[in-house]
Amino acid sequence: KIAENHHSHTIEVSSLLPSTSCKSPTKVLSSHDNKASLEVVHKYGPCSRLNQDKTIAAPTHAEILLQDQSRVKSIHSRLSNSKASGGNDVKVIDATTVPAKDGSVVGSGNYIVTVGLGTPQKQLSLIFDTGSDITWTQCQPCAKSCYKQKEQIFDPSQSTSYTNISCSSSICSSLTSATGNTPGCASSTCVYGIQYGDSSFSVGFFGTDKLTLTSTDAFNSIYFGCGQNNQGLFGGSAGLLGLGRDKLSVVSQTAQKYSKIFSYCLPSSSSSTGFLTFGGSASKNSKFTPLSTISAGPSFYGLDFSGISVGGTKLAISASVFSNAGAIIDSGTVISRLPPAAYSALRASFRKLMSKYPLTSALSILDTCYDFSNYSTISVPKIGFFFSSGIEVDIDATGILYANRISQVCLAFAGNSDATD
Amino acid sequence: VFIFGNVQQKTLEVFYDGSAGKVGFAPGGCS
Repeated sequence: KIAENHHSHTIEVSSLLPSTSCKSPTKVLSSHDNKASLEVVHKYGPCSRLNQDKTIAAPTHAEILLQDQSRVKSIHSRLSNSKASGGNDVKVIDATTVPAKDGSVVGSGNYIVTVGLGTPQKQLSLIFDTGSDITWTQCQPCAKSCYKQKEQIFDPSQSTSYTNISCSSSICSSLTSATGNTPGCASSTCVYGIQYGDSSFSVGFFGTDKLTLTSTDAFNSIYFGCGQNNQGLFGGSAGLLGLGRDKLSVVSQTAQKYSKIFSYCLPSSSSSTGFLTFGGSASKNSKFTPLSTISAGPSFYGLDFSGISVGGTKLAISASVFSNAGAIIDSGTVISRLPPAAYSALRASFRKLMSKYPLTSALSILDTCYDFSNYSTISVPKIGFFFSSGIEVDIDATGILYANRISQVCLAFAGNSDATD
Repeated sequence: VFIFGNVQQKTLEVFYDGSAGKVGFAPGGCS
């Protein structure tokens, strides 16, 4: 449906909206040569197990974009807070209060994988998030509160392999770097707490249990949060799989086997599937760029971003615009955010090349939207990202536009409000 | 910060190698 030529994509307008049926039925993803692959589905799409439960309404696109904005605000505050205060202003957690520590709003994170937890294993659909570190799920008896989730809530008392972490364990104190909060203690058991933005959090007992990734890849004692007090925009998922760079992330905890290697592919539409693989090797046609570390947020995956091309032409944006701001890649943020000068250059160039199409009203944070009701195919300029290693990564045609409906299809990028963000 | 969001990552195979300190991108990765 998308013809490529040198500088633009020709797209069938009908392909802009996801189909209502799952296009790639669940395939058995294999485990071999020391790698484990899980299927990735869009939380609100027809391939998701969560979607079958009509009582969990999918948010509107405007709501998803608004949640995304609060996630981005909390990421920016996480980076500026620790820069400003020279470290985490951590607070002590007890089982009832969670300090307003900005984390990252996960409600907008919309890709999930299903893993097994405990013995016998219970299937749980978790949001996977490279922008946060600890893995947690809601746990019985939900001492304080649990939000509605699709699968049965995990009950640690029914798992023969579950253990609690004691307050005196060094793992307990290492929660400070993974959550930004000093752990608490309740009946000599370590209490974790993580706050995501202003609307969602999870507090509970920190423990270990068996994590089953695939039929042949399981880890007997993975540290995770057993949430007794959970609130938030998790859309029916059972919790979160943290893939950040902290030592408590699942990536670090399985490093012995997978040497901190993981990869994923996010599907082109909410009605198709992708994968999350631990271990393995990169595709032959991969282009590499170095990982960098943002001192104010060492858990994030930093990249040295250096430019943007639109329609085959690199935009005249000084490299300092990107180096001043720094860059991260985040599976939990929906819309890419650019430094203001970069976004206004992208916006101007895109609008010029799309001038034959009628503009329409903005959609939340997206200010360049078109009405394609009178078109069956459109021609959209290609967009590429440049990195300091000299590589250029072409953004797929499905990653350039965000369709609310055919009469409101928007450029899927937004500008940061402040250049120092 | 510039944040590379998941819409723009669609159909790319994004490969993280935390030990070697690099990230790889391969187009058309989901098949």
